[in-house]
Amino acid sequence: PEAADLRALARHLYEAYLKYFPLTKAKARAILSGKTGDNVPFVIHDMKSLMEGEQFINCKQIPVPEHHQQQHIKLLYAVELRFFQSCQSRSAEAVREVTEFAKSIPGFVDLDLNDQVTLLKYGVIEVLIIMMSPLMNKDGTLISYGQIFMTREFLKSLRKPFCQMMEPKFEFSVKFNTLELDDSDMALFLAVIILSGDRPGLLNVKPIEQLQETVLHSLELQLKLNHPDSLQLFAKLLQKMTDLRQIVTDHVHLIQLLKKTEIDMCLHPLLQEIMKDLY
Amino acid sequence: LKEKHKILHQLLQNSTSPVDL
Repeated sequence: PEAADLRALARHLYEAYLKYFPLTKAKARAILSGKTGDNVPFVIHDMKSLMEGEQFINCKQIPVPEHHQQQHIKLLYAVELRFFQSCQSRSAEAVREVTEFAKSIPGFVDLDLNDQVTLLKYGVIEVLIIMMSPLMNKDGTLISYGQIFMTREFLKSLRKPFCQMMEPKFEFSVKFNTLELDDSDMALFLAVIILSGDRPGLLNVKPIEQLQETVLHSLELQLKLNHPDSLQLFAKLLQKMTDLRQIVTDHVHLIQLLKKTEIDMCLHPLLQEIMKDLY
Repeated sequence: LKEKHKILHQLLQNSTSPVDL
């Protein structure tokens, strides 16, 4: 394709990205570096601040089962589960945003509908993990649309297996952030992830690979223009896709473990659909 | 596949109007 077409594609995907994703990397980095004036995030660093911060997270109160009615047990028991439930609601909303973004990729909606479902099923958690990276630094992560900063130490202090959920994402994100992609690079990278022709069960791989190839060309050109001094950035970025698959596999296994061990946990129906028979 | 993924299918088929999640 002509360079002008590839630039037009990059612009189109960047516009869709800005339209569907409310918290961009530019905004997140401004919040994290304290450049938003008085608008500083509420910091959650222990159980007390978590409970104070719940009003920001807009937690739905989940009923505590009979066998946990004793007051202090109830409090300790419910807090992690309640936080997990609010994470699920946000994740479901994020899946909707990613779906709208996917539909804006030229040619995506013309693919076989079953294949659109497969691409989203396998791609959406990878996309969400990439989108989480700009919200993170080595000390913690923004949540709740940037209204809250939750410390990494606090997440590590939660009871098992909740404490194991975020640490691999921090490790990935800290490394990923050193690539210094901006929002316009991210938009193309997300489209490349969605258009992976090797997802299990795809019916018609060829048109998906053709679409991905065009977006890959556009991404390669974008990185050359936007990061002229960053050698091998395109290759480094493509390597991240392998790491991502392992993180998603581990994440799904952890959720499956949670489902077995947390008798009162209910998985959001949309996330259940995505994770069922995934890996 | 569509049957097993009703919500995803619905999100794909609907326009940008938010689905009740």
